[in-house]
Amino acid sequence: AFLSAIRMKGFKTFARSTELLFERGVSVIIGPNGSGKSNISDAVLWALGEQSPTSIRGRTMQDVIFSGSDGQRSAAVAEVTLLFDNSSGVFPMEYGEIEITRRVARDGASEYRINGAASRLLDVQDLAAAVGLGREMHSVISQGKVDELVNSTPATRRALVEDAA
Amino acid sequence: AFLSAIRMKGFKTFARSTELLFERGVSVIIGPNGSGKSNISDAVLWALGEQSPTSIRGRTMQDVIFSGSDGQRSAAVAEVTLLFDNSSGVFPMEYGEIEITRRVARDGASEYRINGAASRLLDVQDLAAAVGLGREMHSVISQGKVDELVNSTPATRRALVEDAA
Amino acid sequence: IETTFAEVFEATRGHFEDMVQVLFPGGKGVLRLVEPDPDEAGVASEADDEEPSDEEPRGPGSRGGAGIVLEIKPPRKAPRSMSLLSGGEKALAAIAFLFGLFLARPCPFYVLDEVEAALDDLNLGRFLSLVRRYQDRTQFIVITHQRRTMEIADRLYGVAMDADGTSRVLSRRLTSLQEAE
Amino acid sequence: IETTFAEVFEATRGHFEDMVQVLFPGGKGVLRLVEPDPDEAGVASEADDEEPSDEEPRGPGSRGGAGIVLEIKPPRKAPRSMSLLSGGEKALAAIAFLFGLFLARPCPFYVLDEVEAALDDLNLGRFLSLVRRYQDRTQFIVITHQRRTMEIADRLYGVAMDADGTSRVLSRRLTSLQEAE
Ligand SMILES: Nc1ncnc2c1ncn2[C@@H]1O[C@H](COP(=O)(O)OP(=O)(O)OP(=O)(O)O)[C@@H](O)[C@H]1O
Ligand SMILES: Nc1ncnc2c1ncn2[C@@H]1O[C@H](COP(=O)(O)OP(=O)(O)OP(=O)(O)O)[C@@H](O)[C@H]1O
Ligand SMILES: [Mg+2]
Ligand SMILES: [Mg+2]
Repeated sequence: AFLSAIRMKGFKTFARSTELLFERGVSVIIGPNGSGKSNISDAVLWALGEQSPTSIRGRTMQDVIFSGSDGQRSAAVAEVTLLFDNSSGVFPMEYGEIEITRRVARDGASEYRINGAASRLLDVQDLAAAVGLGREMHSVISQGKVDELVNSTPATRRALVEDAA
Repeated sequence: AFLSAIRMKGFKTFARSTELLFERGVSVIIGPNGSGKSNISDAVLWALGEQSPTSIRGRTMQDVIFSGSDGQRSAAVAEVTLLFDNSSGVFPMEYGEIEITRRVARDGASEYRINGAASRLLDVQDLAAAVGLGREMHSVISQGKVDELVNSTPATRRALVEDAA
Repeated sequence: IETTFAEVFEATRGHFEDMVQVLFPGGKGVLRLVEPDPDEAGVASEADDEEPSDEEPRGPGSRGGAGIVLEIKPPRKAPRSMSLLSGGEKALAAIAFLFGLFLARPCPFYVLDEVEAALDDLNLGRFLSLVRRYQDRTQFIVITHQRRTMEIADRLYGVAMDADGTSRVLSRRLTSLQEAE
Repeated sequence: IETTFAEVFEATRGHFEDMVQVLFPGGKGVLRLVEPDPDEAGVASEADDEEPSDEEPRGPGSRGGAGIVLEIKPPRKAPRSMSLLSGGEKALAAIAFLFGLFLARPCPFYVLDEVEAALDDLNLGRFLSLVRRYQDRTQFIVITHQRRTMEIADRLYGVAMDADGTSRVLSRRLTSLQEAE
């Protein structure tokens, strides 16, 4: 299984509809400071059900909604879709492709969809957990956070191994 | 005024007596990971009276004493001397050179000397404060800590400006 | 299908020790289980083991269970508190643990945001060799400012801030690395 | 000789705004005083000002006094919470504040340990131009892994780990930059 696409609209600096297509192997994202690279990483965490705004550098959950720039009005909604190739059947679903969508509006209500069907946060978290991405989501290492694995508590490190089990 | 020399012995990885001579302008320190560069920055903070072991990555104050390696026995004492040029009279003392020495032994007792005379921590801190290096010691920015100025509280930032005043 | 914590821990431990051989040649890495200590600040050291707490039930079967402690002895140095390690050494140790977990239980993808920023040339090369070694077994999405990291990409994505203050993405294959800069 | 907090703050504020022009051309920087709020997490935003706390006496004359809030509006973007800034933007904002303080009240020396690690090429150049601009007014001791930072050195020091596991220092003038590598 692998992440085959990320689609974002109204998410942080990705005001306009954006699609990134990935393949297996090594994909490298580059660009100037503040261009939006780490925002892509935040989008992946967020779409997989991240519940703590500080983990994606915000103070509230609505901080992910594009809040305007010199050249664009702010957005009313933020939406991210992750598309996973599931030809190896790693995800416990019958589909060859798994599409996870998360959406939030200014009033704060988050919606989730799995392959188009309205779902709960728990369903998304279960799906992520099935491929080893537990609540710690250790497979996404945010900027400046690589040291955490070394600085964290023995209990946190245990949680990572438990997620994998 | 400027820092004209740093002498270390038994301080972290600087087991043997080491002297770095500086001049005005830009001095750049390079070297591989773990070679001892940040330990030099820790030595400066420590000699100026740093009281929090975590600010220099230790858990106790004795963590600065060279604790041995594959090729060297551990040291009993750590000592650092900072030599300042004072020809511009920035330091409130009559000397053209100011020498600050700090020393700690395994039992934990720290000794301070200013121009050879036994002194108290407070005397060293007063001297540092006189040149704008207050308790926050903002002129020494440790590795990974540059963001602190942005992440810290409004009160901390105020303290930096108060130190300067 | 269900594996126990003990099995995954053992596998992680073995792989972590191997990864330390790659990232700290001549050094040594250890993963240990220790009784949970609510006061433990998270830094591995002998001292922690001497101060067991009575406030929480102990043993791997208890809620929370035994914690995992990481210890690294870089080559030529004596083992000591992890907090004293350098920026590069800490990043390397974390990368060793991550790859140890990966080899024990691979995730389908990894997003690594500037994890190699603190590494010197030699260590950067060791890290990149690990990414290349396992690129057929999982997907790596790497965010970087480092030229040498760009060089191992199968596919390169350039992100830019447009004139209107929003992000824009350009995606190129590695053959157009020159154009991407 | 004694200067008041207000004088130093005003000087810092003016210089900080100038530094933001250098580091974020087309952007804007603001330093403001706000009433102390014990709950404030330290991130500047309008919301904080709307939640004054009653637990601590207020006003610049009170113990602690008014706190200093930093706000940066990068070019083309709308101003928003500092926590959302990128790694490079945060480092630049911190450097702007540091140089603002320096211009208001110079310290005799600055030790900068890898403060430019998160900066892209363009911003690294802006940071280095500041160090060069003020190198006659104070002493800079810079620890770095970046080649371009080495290039502005008057004097270069190489630190190495010896075979016996202890540090050794070699000091060279910049003309021997080639040898130092
Ligand atoms: N909701 C939002 N609306 C508009 N802009 C936002 C929003 N959230 C974050 N941003 C902006 O996104 C930018 C940060 O982007 P990001 O962290 O992705 O940069 P980056 O490419 O990783 O840069 P660096 O190389 O410095 O790490 C900041 O300027 C921030 O103000
Ligand atoms: N008391 C001590 N005795 C012996 N070694 C010590 C002591 N304290 C710290 N060290 C060692 O010093 C090393 C860290 O050195 P330092 O942080 O100066 O490296 P660095 O050159 O800054 O590397 P980097 O480029 O990765 O930041 C670690 O290996 C650590 O174990
Ligand atoms: Mg980033
Ligand atoms: Mg260092």
